[in-house]
Amino acid sequence: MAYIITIANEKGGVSKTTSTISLGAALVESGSKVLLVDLDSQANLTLALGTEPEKVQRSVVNVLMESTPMSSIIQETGIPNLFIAPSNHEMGVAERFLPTRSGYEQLLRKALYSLPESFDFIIIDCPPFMGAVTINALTAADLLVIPTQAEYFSIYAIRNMMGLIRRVRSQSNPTLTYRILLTMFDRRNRIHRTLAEQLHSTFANGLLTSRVEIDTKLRESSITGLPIIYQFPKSRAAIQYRALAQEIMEYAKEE
Amino acid sequence: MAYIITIANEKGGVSKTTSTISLGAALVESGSKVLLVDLDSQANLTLALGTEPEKVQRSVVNVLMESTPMSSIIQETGIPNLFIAPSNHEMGVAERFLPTRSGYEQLLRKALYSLPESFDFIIIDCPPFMGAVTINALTAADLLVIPTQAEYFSIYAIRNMMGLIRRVRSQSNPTLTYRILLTMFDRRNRIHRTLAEQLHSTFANGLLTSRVEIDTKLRESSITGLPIIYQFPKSRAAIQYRALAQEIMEYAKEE
Ligand SMILES: Nc1ncnc2c1ncn2[C@@H]1O[C@H](COP(=O)(O)OP(=O)(O)OP(=O)(O)O)[C@@H](O)[C@H]1O
Ligand SMILES: Nc1ncnc2c1ncn2[C@@H]1O[C@H](COP(=O)(O)OP(=O)(O)OP(=O)(O)O)[C@@H](O)[C@H]1O
Ligand SMILES: [Mg+2]
Ligand SMILES: [Mg+2]
Repeated sequence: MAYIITIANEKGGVSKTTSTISLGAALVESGSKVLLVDLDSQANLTLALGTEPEKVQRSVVNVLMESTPMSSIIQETGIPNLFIAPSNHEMGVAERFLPTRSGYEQLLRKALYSLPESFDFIIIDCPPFMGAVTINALTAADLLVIPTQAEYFSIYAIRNMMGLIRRVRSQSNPTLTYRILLTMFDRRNRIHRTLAEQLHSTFANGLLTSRVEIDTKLRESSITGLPIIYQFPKSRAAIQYRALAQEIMEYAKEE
Repeated sequence: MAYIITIANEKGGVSKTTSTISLGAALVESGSKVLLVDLDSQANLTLALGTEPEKVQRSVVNVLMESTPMSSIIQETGIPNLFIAPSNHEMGVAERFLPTRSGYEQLLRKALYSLPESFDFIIIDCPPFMGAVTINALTAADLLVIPTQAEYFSIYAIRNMMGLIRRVRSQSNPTLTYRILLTMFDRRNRIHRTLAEQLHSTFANGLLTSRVEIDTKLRESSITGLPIIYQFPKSRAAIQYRALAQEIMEYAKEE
């Protein structure tokens, strides 16, 4: 049974998509078979792995709205053992009409549980919106990773998210656990250092030990369609996402 | 009649909220009376101006869903001539149920047009989601300002937005015009410089002359609840947002 990781935060631009790709590739590098699932109508994950979202005929939207089997929409990425379930700009349709179906929050979990292929990890990238689509991802998750910047609005968003986690635990996923990932961290910035300490004292064990610092090479790799660990294997970001992959693998083993 | 500016981009974290506050304050400083409207369920605009969203009983949600008069929810901000129509975390409800009402996209425009008070400018902050709430803001707008970073996913988002602008023009707001604002620009970064040139050659006059560079003082001012031009009046960001205000005032005069 695959270990399912959801990457979500209502706050926009906190490195959800970048973390999904980078962590996925680092897990593949250490020998795992990984499926990445794009739930965002922006389809940045699909785009970053080299597929033009406009050209995607069948996507996760069909899986959620028409019970299309997930395995029929999975594509290769050109990187062995890394696969993607792509999104396209129809995802807004799912956001609007899913809530009209009873039990809608379980649709993604059912689709992932009935996959014939065996993956070691499934990582789900979410839109910056806490609607029906993200609730599906929280219901399906073994672990919720919340990327956050050490900035005021991002930290405020975590507080809000705690309420949603409690609700999902009581309604559809009692074993949902979360871990916070500090991203885009600039150690030279006083605000970043102060707010990172605040995160540490507020969340203690809820915060992953691994953190990802600002690294402009991540911007370059999103343009070329290659995950950072392949494009710049010795970069600071590649090293830090490998450490994150190790920590996540340890965490998954303990579960 | 107030000049209505909508600040929107599906891409998250491109400085929509920061630009709304900073531009609003710079317009007030040059003698205008300004209303800021928070349409985001994150309610970062409301929070940044010192109001705890959990304590907001009546918000823009009531205006959209129950035809509450806009003037009855407008609050002062402590800065003379700067007012706010606050949001709270119920805005997700509007996102879900507005589309069931025919003509739903005109609700915000009607509410703003029937305001008894006279404002010179109304600036609307949007969530990073192109749903019913953002469509209301596009329908109400005289000018759409699209903040963007000089980064790959942000620029891709602009391409998508052009389709939505065409649709809104043909359905509910024929005179909608847009201008792109380059934000969080780091002139030392090669990717930023290259992609900024690309933006210039692709969009030419569609790009505002003013640009806002990376300035950590903006992070500080979002914590204290004071717009940058009051907290750090001589900072680079304060100077750049004042220049933006001048350019917008020129543009509004020509219309
Ligand atoms: N550690 C980092 N250092 C430098 N740039 C980064 C880093 N992580 C992400 N970025 C860049 O920051 C921007 C935002 O990241 P990304 O798009 O992954 O965030 P997101 O949370 O997925 O955004 P959205 O809310 O729009 O889905 C992107 O342009 C990305 O290339
Ligand atoms: N020019 C700038 N220099 C440095 N930091 C900035 C700048 N503009 C915005 N920021 C910071 O970047 C983060 C993102 O900005 P902001 O929250 O305004 O973006 P947004 O587009 O409103 O995000 P969302 O999509 O979540 O609504 C905030 O923490 C803000 O303080
Ligand atoms: Mg993303
Ligand atoms: Mg915002």
